[in-house]
Amino acid sequence: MNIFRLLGDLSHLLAIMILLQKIFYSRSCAGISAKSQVLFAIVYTARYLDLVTVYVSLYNISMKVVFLLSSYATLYLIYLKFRATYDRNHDTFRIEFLLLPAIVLALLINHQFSALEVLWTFSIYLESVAILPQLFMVSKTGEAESITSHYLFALGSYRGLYILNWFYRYWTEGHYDLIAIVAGVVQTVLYCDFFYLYVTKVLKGKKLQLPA
Amino acid sequence: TAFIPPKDEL
Repeated sequence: MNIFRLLGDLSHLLAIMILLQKIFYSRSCAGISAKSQVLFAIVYTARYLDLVTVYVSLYNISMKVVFLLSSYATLYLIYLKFRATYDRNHDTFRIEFLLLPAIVLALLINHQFSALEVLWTFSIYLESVAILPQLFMVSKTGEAESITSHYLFALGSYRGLYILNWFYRYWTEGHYDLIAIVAGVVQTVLYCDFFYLYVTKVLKGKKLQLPA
Repeated sequence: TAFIPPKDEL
């Protein structure tokens, strides 16, 4: 554990908490892509199957459980509790275009051809693109609530901080994981456009609005 | 098959 890794995890946790409290207190999931949330639930489910096979640390277990439970809680809020507020007409990204390539790539490029390892790899590939339906939704409506922007910023920062963690680990331990690094870079790059808008608009108190 | 160490990252 190093400072980048810890900040990355906290940033991830913060993103999830921002999203849950936004939906819960506004009693609305307007502007939130349910499809991205479905992909995240698939990501955590496929990745954290090792909860029952290996013990890493109490921290590791607790965070995994929190990420899993919160992803399903988010789906519950969107699809059941506040389903009337779900903006499905703007959430039209075809997720099979992300799921299928992630499955094929995981079968072809992995560290070991075993069920758990392929599922882990699949989750890494899928996570790197899972935000696309949400970004697509923002671009389609041309705007995002500030709270949604904060959520996206925290979520995007997490993999960026993880890249620093990978640098640090390579530097100090000589340990690296090419699959996680490359996917993490792809994931972070996808947020770059958004990061720019966040810094130039949202942080200056303006609403995130895309030029027409 | 190669040994894959437990993954620490989340």
